[in-house]
Amino acid sequence: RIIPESATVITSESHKTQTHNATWHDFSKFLYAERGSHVSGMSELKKYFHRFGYLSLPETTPNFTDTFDSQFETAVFRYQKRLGLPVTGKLDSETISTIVAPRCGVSDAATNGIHATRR
Amino acid sequence: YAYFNGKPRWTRGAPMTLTYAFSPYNMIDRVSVPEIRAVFKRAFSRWASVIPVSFQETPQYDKADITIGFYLGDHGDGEPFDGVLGVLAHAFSPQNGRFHLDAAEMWSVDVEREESRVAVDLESVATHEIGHVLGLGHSSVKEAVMYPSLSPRRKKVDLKIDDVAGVQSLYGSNPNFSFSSLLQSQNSFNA
Repeated sequence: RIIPESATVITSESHKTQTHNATWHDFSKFLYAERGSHVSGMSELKKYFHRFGYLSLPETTPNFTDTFDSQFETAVFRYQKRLGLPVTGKLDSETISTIVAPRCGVSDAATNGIHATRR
Repeated sequence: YAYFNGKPRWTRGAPMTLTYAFSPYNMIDRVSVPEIRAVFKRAFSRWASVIPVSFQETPQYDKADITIGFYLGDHGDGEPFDGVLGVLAHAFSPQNGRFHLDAAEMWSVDVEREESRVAVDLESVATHEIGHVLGLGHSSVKEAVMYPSLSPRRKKVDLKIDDVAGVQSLYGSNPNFSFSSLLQSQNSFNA
């Protein structure tokens, strides 16, 4: 069990101090990764995307790889669109901040498409 | 707003009353039971104010429509909790009624007075999960209660237009609710 004091505090670009999830804060090392990148541990981030409904398990290999491939890029696009983030397909700072934030365990894939609210 | 696949909702005769109960065995020490009960009462009443559904606490856990409990790690539903932060809670779609919170979190009923950097506002999470219990999925509107993430020490309990429109499309509107008053309160907040 990770004790509360072990949570990492990161100062963001806007100088706001944020406390990030100790479980997922390692994902901040993937900041600015994009298609073609190969970063050790990226398979863990792919598991996160799989868990919340954005990425299917690989068909050809037994596990996720550490390569930012086209399938993962599609998942990032989908995640950014679903969570109202700028849709870049890259792991930019806003996307990484959202990924490491604590969240509800209900999969985003458990729900139907978004319905627009008429203003 | 979004629904669960198949758009499940509670179906009871009108007027609809759903009962909720706390697990007698799976609670936490950090927040007292009366405080937890008060937090959930407020959270349920927010949803009840916009739809023609009321919520009533019952001591009969086995017979309640909605069952609430705090659990650690693997608690038997295939969705184990992960300790401090990470996943905070989860709830099931209608008409299952199970509502689980991660007992490892630093749950708080007053985040402004909390010293812990990882304190999580219980009322905000309760309000969000009740949305799931009622049939709402995750929203892409960041300000909405049904947005999936919540930063530590952040309080987000007021239903936004997106939340209200979503739940009213499932249950209809509470006759005492008016969108104009919601818009007014949101505008004054934004101002």
